[in-house]
Amino acid sequence: FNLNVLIVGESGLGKSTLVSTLFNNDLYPPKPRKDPAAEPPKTVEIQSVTKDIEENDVRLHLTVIDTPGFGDFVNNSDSWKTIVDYIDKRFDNYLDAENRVNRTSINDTRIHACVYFIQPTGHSLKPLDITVMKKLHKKVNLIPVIAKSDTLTDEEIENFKRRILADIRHQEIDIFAPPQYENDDAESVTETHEIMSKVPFAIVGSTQQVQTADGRTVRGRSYPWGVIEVDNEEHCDFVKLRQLLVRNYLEELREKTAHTLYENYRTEKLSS
Amino acid sequence: FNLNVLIVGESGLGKSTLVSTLFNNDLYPPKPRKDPAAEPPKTVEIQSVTKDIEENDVRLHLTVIDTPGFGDFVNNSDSWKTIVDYIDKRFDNYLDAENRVNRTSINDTRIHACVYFIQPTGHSLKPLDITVMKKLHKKVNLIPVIAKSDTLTDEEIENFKRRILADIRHQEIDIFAPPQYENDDAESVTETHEIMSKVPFAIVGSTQQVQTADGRTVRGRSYPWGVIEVDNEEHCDFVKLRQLLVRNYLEELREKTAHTLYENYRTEKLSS
Ligand SMILES: Nc1nc2c(ncn2[C@@H]2O[C@H](COP(=O)(O)OP(=O)(O)O)[C@@H](O)[C@H]2O)c(=O)[nH]1
Ligand SMILES: Nc1nc2c(ncn2[C@@H]2O[C@H](COP(=O)(O)OP(=O)(O)O)[C@@H](O)[C@H]2O)c(=O)[nH]1
Repeated sequence: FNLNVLIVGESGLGKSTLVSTLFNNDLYPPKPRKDPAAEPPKTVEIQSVTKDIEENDVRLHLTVIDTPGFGDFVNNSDSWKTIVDYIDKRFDNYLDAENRVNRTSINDTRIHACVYFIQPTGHSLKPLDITVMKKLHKKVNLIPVIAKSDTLTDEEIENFKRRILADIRHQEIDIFAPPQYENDDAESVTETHEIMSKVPFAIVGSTQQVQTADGRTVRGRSYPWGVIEVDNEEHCDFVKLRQLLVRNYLEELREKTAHTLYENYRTEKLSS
Repeated sequence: FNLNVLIVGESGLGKSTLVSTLFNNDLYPPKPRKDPAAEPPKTVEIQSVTKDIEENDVRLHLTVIDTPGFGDFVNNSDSWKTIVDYIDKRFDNYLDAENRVNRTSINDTRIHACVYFIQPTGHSLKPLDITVMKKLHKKVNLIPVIAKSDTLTDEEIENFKRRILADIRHQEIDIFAPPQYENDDAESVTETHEIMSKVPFAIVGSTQQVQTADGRTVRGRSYPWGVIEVDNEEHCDFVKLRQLLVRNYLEELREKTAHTLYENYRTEKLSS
């Protein structure tokens, strides 16, 4: 059961932390301390980590693909190219594998979801966000999240989400939504609505165990003025993101990739 | 008594809020809600607001210059140009005024300080920060601050400050420090050290009055997990920034601008 997730966002938005939080273990080795004399990278890189994890008795062969350098340059005009090429290459590999004589067990390395990190400015999407999301939304299931949402008060999050969704609608950007079927039972309709009404998810990540004021030990961030709890739905939407990715819509993400995004790519490629 | 302060940083780092917090009143009119269909600006703009304020019985003719658009484009290679041109133009105006026959009362519009907002990534300075600070540091008193520092825990702030200062030293960027004199009394040496040991100031801004858990009403930000107090030095360095700008080093900022930065500019200009 392959799940390939692409993580996109500028440096310092808590991407590595979120990945470790999602899979409840430090997926990445600790980052080396940056030497001030070190030359920063000149192009966007692709880094991928694979791990077998178990979720609800489902064994997942999880690959997380990070994109260090994205959005970090003075000039980010080409930031998206490396990423689009990478997604296309996975489609091409699948196309080749499908065309072989022996294709009983194709290794599915296509990207099933792209988590896009939005900087918590409080205003709305940045030009770079819009540019990149428009390059990606037809090729991958796009899941925008508000990074480091503990920067924003509840009221600011509500306004920010509204403005982001207005930008997304205005720019005609497709973001992932699970298909709804006529015969869905009431419970699953409600559950879908509960998860999707929180999009874009306001997330907080942490692998640190901290003490709350009332003595509980939780994953969170400890400030002089209080402790934010990652798994507390009153504090952020982390739980919802996790449910979407590895519990409720795992199948939908893979199917939409295989039956819609890949097929569209294949059709375009073969007819050009 | 003129004080002209330039505010530089990308959108959403809390610059307008900080300006209003510094001068304890809403210096800017409330921002209009951005229409998603609105075309974002294509170049960096200069916006300036002037107000007479009173500080410690000193009447200040304060001008705050904002730079909307800075750092907000996909390609920010020219982000600094408008700002450097603006600073140079103030120097040129002063040069012209100095050369007139009647120069008894020159209006000093030179920039006395530039507060540079660093995004709280937790890592270190971004390429844009370094590029811009190097363009500005010989022309204006540079005061770097960590924006929205309530995003970072105390430990993260300490590490971040250390890495920023290492970058600044390595890149040979001059940041404002008040001159120290042989005959300074012990109290002023201690006071200088207390303020300067906090650079870059980790700031938080807010003009909202909120209730703390123990019932006090303070300027701050109210989160579900706690209230951060702007004027509480255990929570952030806002008080230190304010002391530097409008209390302790007001004279030093104006003198260094007049006697060093302006004179260097004048010498370069007249000898080229
Ligand atoms: N406020 C806040 N800080 C976070 C969060 N997640 C990570 N951080 C901190 O942000 C800094 C950068 O995190 P990192 O995961 O390395 O970001 P990346 O560069 O996007 O991979 C570190 O100091 C983290 O502890 C979060 O949800 N909220
Ligand atoms: N977490 C945090 N948010 C802040 C702070 N100051 C302002 N904000 C919020 O950040 C958002 C953008 O602030 P604004 O002052 O308009 O930023 P500007 O674009 O740099 O002028 C608003 O929602 C503010 O309430 C701060 O110190 N900490």
